[in-house]
Amino acid sequence: KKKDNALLRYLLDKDDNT
Amino acid sequence: SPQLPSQPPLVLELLRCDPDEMQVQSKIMAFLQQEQSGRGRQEKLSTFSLMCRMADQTLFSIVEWARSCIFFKELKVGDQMKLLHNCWSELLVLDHVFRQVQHGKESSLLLVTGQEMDLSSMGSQAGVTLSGLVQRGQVLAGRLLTLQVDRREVACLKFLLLFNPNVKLLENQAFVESVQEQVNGALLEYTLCTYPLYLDKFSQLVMRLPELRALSTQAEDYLCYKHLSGEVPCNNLLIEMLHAKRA
Repeated sequence: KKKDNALLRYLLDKDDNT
Repeated sequence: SPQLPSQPPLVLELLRCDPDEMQVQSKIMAFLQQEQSGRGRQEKLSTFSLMCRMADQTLFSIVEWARSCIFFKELKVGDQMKLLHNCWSELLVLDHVFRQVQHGKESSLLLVTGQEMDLSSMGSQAGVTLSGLVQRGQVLAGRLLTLQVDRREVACLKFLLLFNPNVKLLENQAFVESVQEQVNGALLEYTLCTYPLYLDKFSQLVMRLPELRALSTQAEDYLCYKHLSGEVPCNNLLIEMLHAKRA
């Protein structure tokens, strides 16, 4: 089972909300 | 570097995505100094631990680079993660190796912080495995130096590593394949128009990629081993990437 890479997801996701 | 009007526009576009090296250097240097000042004077970090921190901070700049890149922005976060999981160590190794190409000295390493590290003293500090990895990096840097690789070509190689069509379970596989093809085509065209007397430069460059992958796999194995023996600083991007790929 793959562990979610939370830090990477955060880095890629940030600023992209609006 | 050569400035010919016939350069493929895509190559220039890829080059434009490259971060400012001095900016990355000072950011990482400032981070490490701040971290060191928060630590007691007695607790001096080992060379290996310092290298891990540098690699970790370099990874942050690699993610920043990818995020700002043409093509990459068009992918969903899920695909972006899969691509980065696949190639983070290759991008780190290429970053390191190309810095050594620019440094052009066999006796020392140029670190991402701009500091120079003497290689003659490395053997005793680093141990056999790490010294061997560094040495393989130097061999690869030597090959790229012989090929007279330039910044634009390296910008293309980074994209070829990032947009790897062999990555499994991508939502937008076709897009990744098309980027790989476009970049391959642009690199071929670039080498032919910029180095017209050097007909196999493209294939010579592309042949370095499997060598780079082999080296990065070895480096990952080494990191994994160090991590399992509790020697890698925890809670960082480096370890997260290692977990994601190996899990």
